[in-house]
Amino acid sequence: GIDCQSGSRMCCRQEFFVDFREIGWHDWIIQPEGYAMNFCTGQCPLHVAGMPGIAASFHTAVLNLLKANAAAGTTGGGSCCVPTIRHPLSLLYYDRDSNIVKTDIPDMVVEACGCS
Amino acid sequence: TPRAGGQCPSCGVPTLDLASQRELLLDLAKRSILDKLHLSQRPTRSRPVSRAALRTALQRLRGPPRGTLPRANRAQEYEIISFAETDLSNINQTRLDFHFSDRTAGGMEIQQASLMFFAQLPANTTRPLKVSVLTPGPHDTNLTLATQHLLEVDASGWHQLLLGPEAQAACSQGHLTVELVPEGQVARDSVILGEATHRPFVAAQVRVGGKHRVRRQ
Repeated sequence: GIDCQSGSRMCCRQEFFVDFREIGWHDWIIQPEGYAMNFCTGQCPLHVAGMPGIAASFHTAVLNLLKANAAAGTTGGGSCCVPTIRHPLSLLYYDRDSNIVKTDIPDMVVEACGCS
Repeated sequence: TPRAGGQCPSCGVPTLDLASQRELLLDLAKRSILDKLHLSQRPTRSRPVSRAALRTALQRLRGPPRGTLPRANRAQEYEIISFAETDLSNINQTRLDFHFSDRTAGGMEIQQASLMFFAQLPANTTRPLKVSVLTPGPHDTNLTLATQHLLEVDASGWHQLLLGPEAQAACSQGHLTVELVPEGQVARDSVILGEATHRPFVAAQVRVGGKHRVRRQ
């Protein structure tokens, strides 16, 4: 995966950190201090679409599914910049009754992006 | 990717200025977390939580303190179940003897022990039951009363009593004696059953090695 640099147009991972204190959520979320809601952005020109090694395994299946269903997604001939590696977000927070709850939310943090 | 007067290349929506884009992303993050936690809105706490409780939760979140062995290879732990030798000659007083053989070289440390017994009562009756733990005297002389519990047995069936440190010490020394005496009017037949299918037993969690081994480490 490629991390976005200023000015790059290629499919990349854009880091975006949500500070719980900034949004006023630090009183009920104990840990962590924030959430790395990274996202994928940028273009996938044809010569990059389906580049082996980056996203092929994960998205080959999706593409075949789309082909099989002849979904519109492929008619444009483009491909999408999508997450290829994701991690859970582990939260420790107070619920309504002031119980301390620990939860692992799967697939919340994007670690890498690729062209489908 | 902001472009002058352009559109978002992938969804076609007109590009936002950076401040509105940031607002949108923050809102998206909030919604995403609340959805995954199945919450319609952020919880507001009804009452404060002590810092000690918070500290304990944080320690648990971080896993065992550094330097401690993982549970798997700490001193070996196992469970002993000892079925009672029962003396039911007197229906109003049941004496149970439990024997624990210590086959391990390092001695055994009882972590927890509970007594299980089957009580049989006529329907819709309750009986107070006095449970006495007897331990041998200092020079292995006759038994002395160590602790006493009063239970309210309110139904027929299996009942459990968690045994205290005195009983646990007796188990680790190999022999525990318990006396069960129903209180109230004299019963026509025994409250405590002792035949094979309902024999009282003690289940004890044991750690091999006990304290001195730790010291040696």
